[in-house]
Amino acid sequence: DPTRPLVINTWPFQRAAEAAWAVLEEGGSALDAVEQGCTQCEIDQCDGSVGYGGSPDEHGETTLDAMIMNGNTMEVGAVANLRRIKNAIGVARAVMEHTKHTFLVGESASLFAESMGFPSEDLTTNKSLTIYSKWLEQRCQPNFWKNVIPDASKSCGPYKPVRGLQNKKEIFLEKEINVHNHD
Amino acid sequence: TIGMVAIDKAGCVATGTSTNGATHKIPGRIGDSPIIGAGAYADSTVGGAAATGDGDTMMRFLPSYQAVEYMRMGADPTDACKKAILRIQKYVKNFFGAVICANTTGSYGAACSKTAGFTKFHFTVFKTGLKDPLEEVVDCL
Repeated sequence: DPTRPLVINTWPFQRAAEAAWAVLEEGGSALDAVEQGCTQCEIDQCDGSVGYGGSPDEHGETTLDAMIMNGNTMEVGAVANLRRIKNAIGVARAVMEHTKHTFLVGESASLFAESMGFPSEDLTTNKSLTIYSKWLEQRCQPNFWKNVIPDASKSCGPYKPVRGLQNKKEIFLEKEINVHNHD
Repeated sequence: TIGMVAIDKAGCVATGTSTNGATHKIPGRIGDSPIIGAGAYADSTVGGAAATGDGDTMMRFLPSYQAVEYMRMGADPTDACKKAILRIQKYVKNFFGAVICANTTGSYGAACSKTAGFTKFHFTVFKTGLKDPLEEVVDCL
């Protein structure tokens, strides 16, 4: 079929597409191509939004999320809030290949990854530390809290819930999610 | 975040995502990327789709699953992506996000939701006949 193979990915992450294409061109599977393509982006820290050293959380830690799906068998492997492991898509593949589960999260996912032979490494970099430090200097702005005290738009936490909220229709709040900060 | 759809020579479809999520997220928060049907979805009888953007919003609407289902119902990939975006916009007018779609006949497309500072979406394609990956761009809805 002249229309195959095909790789398409979000954003102008060309090295990821090249890595995936290299697998397909050699007759490899779509699953291997996706794993290699996403792994390349994790290595390259694409856009700062993929891989180690980016998007620190409120504690300054970088954690990773990944998922892989086989459209033939409908098998899926996924990990989220993965700590200390750089190759998140590889761990997602391992969940699919070596467990009967679909989705592992948090510290337990990291322990699973270590047991599968993935190296445990610090995901913090000077860049992520700088991002975190600046955020602290800016009184923890922006953040994702609402209906808490102290006022999260002005102060750092710890926060406590505001009591006595009336039921209202959900309002989708403006968030600092953009081309440099996204899922 | 990267979301990827690959179709091999045998016509098998796979999808994947990888991300470090939103900056300054509350610890423990995850977005749409690892959620099946939200960050990506694949069905080798139809095609695949992957999403990117504001995961807290997008994960509520399963846009990748929705796009694949639109393709199953006969929509071409571009229309399927557009419909998935428009469906979210019915509830959240100015959300930030984009979806890429590809079907098993080799057609592909993308769509995005316009927000301040985001009016075009760039995505990458590698297909037969190309020596290098091709960067394509679509105007947001």
